[in-house]
Amino acid sequence: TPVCPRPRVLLKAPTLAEMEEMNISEEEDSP
Amino acid sequence: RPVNIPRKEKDFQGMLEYKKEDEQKLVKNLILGKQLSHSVNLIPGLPAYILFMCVRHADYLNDDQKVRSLLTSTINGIKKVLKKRGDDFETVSFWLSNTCRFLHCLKQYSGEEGFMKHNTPRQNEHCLTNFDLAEYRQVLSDLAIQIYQQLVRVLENILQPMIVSGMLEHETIQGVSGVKPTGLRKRTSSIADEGTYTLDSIIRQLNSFHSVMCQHGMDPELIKQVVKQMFYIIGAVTLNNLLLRKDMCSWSKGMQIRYNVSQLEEWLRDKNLMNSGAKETLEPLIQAAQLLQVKKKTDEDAEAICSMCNALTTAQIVKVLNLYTPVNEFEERVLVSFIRTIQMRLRDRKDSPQLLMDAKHIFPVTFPFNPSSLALETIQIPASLGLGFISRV
Repeated sequence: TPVCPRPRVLLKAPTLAEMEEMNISEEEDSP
Repeated sequence: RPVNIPRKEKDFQGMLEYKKEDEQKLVKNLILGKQLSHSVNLIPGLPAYILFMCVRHADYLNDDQKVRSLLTSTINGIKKVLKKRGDDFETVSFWLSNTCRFLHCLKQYSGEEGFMKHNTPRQNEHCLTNFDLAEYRQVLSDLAIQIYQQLVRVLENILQPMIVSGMLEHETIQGVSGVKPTGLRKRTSSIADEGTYTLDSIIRQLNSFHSVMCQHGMDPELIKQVVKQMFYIIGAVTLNNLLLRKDMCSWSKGMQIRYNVSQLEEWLRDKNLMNSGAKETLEPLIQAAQLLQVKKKTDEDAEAICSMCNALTTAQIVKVLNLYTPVNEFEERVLVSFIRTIQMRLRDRKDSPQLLMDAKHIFPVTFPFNPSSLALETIQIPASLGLGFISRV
């Protein structure tokens, strides 16, 4: 019996490298 | 006045509810705040379970933004703490263990059959219902690789200064070298006797690393990989120094090295790590030590050496033979003609011309799936974590 009857929605994730870039720009933005 | 009615554990669903505006406080208190890595009374992997139970609640609410935001803040928080305290073995070991546990939770409760084989029926009820977090699992796996590499750099920095002294210079077998008066030798009990590390210092350091990793609940398969990497570093640094120092190439040093290697093997046996592949990484060093001890005169000796030293390159074998220095009247210098014979015998080997081992080499790491039998609904959050703003659901 399938435990989860509903198909789940795939949450798209940025890659670790993309997250790093986002993080760097955040840090640059902050005073 | 509200009355706090205690609930039975079976009433909990293994989720943790928090307000969106408390997300940063959650990350701050759980990841960036107190040094949980140095706490001894926590359930191993507790931060990972807490974060996963928060993800479960956001998934239950079908709030994709809340899930995404928590996962991003968690990953950035872990990276931040490792940037701040990334040279502390306990911190790095703790977050490697927790990142892996978090990754295992995301698999164990993903709803994918392959990851549910060992789940109890109750655990199956706790699977994520709305979101497939496979892409975030990949990001966490990449993060775990980064943390693993950081852990290797940290332990390398700690071990590096001990290796030459403990594995090569310090003599624990009394009276074999014939060069130093034995009565003047230092005691071997202290970790750094006048700046000198002994084999005992190395063993104690290995014990310390191992105990920290166990305390943090690091996956046993991952501990094996860390230990294999540590042994590789010890073997490579020792061999490289032996290949550069004439005073380390004698019969008695061969004896000392073999004794030291046997102690390291004993340590592996004691920790039940003989199947980690760690011992095999010492093979080039073991063979170099044997090479220092075998007879090096006849054609038969040459043949024996060539078949014995299959983990050493021709350049390394020839170098050891060239550096070999008799320290007493029972030993003889290796004749140039013998070295020529060895070179002739090995000319078809086509091995690399490199003399030194790459001591910075890191074996590829894997994180085999390791589901937990812990029931999420039983997990309680110690007040000391300062997470009073989240509630069990």
